[in-house]
Amino acid sequence: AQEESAKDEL
Amino acid sequence: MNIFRLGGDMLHVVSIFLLLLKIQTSHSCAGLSLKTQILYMVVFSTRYLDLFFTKPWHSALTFYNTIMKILFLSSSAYTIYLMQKRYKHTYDKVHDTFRIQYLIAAAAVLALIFHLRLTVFEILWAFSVFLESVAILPQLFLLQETGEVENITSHYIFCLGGYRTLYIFNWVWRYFTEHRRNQWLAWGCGTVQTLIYADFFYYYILSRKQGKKLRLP
Repeated sequence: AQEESAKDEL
Repeated sequence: MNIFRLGGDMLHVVSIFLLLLKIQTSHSCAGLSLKTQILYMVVFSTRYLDLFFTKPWHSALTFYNTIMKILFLSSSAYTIYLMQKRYKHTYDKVHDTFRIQYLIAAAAVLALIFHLRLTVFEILWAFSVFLESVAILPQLFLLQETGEVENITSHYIFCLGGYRTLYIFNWVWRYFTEHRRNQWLAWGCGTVQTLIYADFFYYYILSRKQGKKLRLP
C-alpha cells in the first residue's frame, strides 16, 4: 500500500 | 533502497558493534545505560513483529530487512545479557536512574491516540516509533550525571545520531522519488529523535576540535 513505506524501513 | 537509508543502517550496525566492542575490550559497561538498552529491546520487539508474518525471501528488501531485524534483536538481547549478568559489577546502577516507566507510559498513550489503523499491530508499531524517539534519553542523562565520557561511548552515540540524521535525508529522498506523503508518524518522531542528538553532536564536535575527551556540562 502507498502509505506503508515507513514499514519497509528499520 | 537509497544511499541515505543504506548509510543510516550501516551506521546503526557500526554503533552496535562499537557498543559490544567497548564492553568486551574493557570488560566493563561503565558509562552505559542499561535502561536505554532495555528500551531498544522493547522498541525492536514491538516493531519487528512482522518477522512472524513476512517471508524473508519475498524480495531482496524483505530479505535485507529480516537479516537486520534479527541482528538488532539479538545484539540488543546480548548487550542486556552482558550488562545484567557477565559485567553486572561494573554497571553504574547508582547513576542510571532515569525513570523509563514514564517514557513507556507516554509512548503507550500517544500510540493509543495516534496510529494509522486501529489494530494491535499498528498500535504496537506506533508505540515503538514513539518510544524509539526518546530511548537514548537515559543514556544521555547518565553521561550528564557522570561528566566525562569515554571515547568509544561517544562514538557509539555519534553513530546512532548519524543513523537518524541519514534517515531524515532518506525520507526527503523518498518524498520526492516515491511521492509518499502519509508518513507523519515516522517522520515526526524521527525528527524529534534527531533533535535530541543535536545537543550531543554540538559537544561532541567541540571536544573533537579541542582534541580533548568529551565532557558534558
